[in-house]
Amino acid sequence: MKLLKEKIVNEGIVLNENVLKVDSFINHQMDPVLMKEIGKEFAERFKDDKVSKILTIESSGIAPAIMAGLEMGVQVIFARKRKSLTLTENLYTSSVYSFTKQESNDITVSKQYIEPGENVLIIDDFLANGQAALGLAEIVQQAKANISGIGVLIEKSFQPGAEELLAKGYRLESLARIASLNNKQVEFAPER
Amino acid sequence: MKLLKEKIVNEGIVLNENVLKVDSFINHQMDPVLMKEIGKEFAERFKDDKVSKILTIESSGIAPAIMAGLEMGVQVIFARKRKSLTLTENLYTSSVYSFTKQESNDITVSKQYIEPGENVLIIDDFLANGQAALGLAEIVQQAKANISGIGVLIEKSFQPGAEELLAKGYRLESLARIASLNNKQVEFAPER
Ligand SMILES: Nc1nc2c(ncn2[C@@H]2O[C@H](COP(=O)(O)OP(=O)(O)O)[C@@H](OP(=O)(O)OP(=O)(O)O)[C@H]2O)c(=O)[nH]1
Ligand SMILES: Nc1nc2c(ncn2[C@@H]2O[C@H](COP(=O)(O)OP(=O)(O)O)[C@@H](OP(=O)(O)OP(=O)(O)O)[C@H]2O)c(=O)[nH]1
Repeated sequence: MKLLKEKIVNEGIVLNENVLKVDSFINHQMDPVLMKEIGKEFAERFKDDKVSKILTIESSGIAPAIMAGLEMGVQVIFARKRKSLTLTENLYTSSVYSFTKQESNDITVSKQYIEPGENVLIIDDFLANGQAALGLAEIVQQAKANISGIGVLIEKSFQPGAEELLAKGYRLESLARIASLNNKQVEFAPER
Repeated sequence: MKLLKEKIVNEGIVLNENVLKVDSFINHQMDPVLMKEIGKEFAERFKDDKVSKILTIESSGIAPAIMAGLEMGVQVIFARKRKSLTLTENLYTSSVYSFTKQESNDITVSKQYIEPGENVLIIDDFLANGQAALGLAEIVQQAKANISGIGVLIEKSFQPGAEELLAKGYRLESLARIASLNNKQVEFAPER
């Protein structure tokens, strides 16, 4: 997606060979116009998939997911990583491992909001090791719903997440693919 | 706001005299059309205030805030409650007390995204004890920016947050005001 790649080039900061900082438009400050365009892009890519629900995870997935939901006319759920005042019973749970923190944590979604047989589009901001996306996919499976696909804003192709999702047979739509962050430089990989 | 009050009546669940569950359209599943309308409502109420930035806090504030940002043509920042991979330096911080958890936690915003003299609209989902809103306001003050106002989706008028914000001289726009949750019933308070 051209606009997203331009934002990455103009505003992204390569912190090191593994991490791209995009706090100015995705992860802390959010650009509403960019998010709207991202929503339209996902709507276009998944227009023939009869998507009935969007599933994302707090926090950075929310803005792109809500815009995609608006474009596609479907409700949007965000999985929780932490206890909430009201999300306490009747839950799907999956365990997500963090390589950085070297620990697992549960993510939760209420059983009420994904029905068996639904077509669920999973959306998140980064795809790196893929554990969050796999955790969300596992929840959709627990709900006996279908995974229409996984949409991510930025795929770090030099990390294993993308290949792992593709190997499981999921459709993956990455709006930008980063082959490398070496030499303080963003090198994009081509569209699949 | 009529649409919001209708959603509360039709889908809200009074858990007890202090807590209204709105997981089906705000706090877990999110209704994109409702969020869009909320964005338009805030844009209308603050149209003469030359708002230059919207500030919210993860997670439930993000969806209404991004829609308001889209309608008002401004960037949207979400304060973080927890450490993030990239939000590590050059930060405004304020301490937010939780009466429920009986503990304080820091919320953070990068200094880069609020300039002195900006007109900042603070948006959040619930206004109860008001500590989160006060923490966000304190950050805007640290940045030497102006608080155009505080916009909340649901004000629980039987809790002290609203009065505390008004006593400090802030403009408060509550899209729904709840006078009571007694007897498993939502009783609205009139618009101010
Ligand atoms: N800016 C940036 N972030 C990256 C990059 N690679 C991974 N991340 C994010 O860092 C967090 C890493 O999460 P961990 O669970 O610790 O995973 P990991 O060590 O196995 O990669 C995730 O944020 P998250 O859970 O999605 O957090 P939130 O932003 O939604 O709160 C992920 O999206 C990168 O190159 N740049
Ligand atoms: N559903 C519901 N939530 C309420 C109600 N009253 C307060 N809350 C939410 O509960 C959380 C209370 O936070 P605490 O910081 O523990 O505050 P408190 O005990 O002083 O009220 C906040 O969620 P938060 O930090 O905004 O969490 P998040 O949803 O953004 O993750 C607040 O918005 C209510 O009647 N119904």
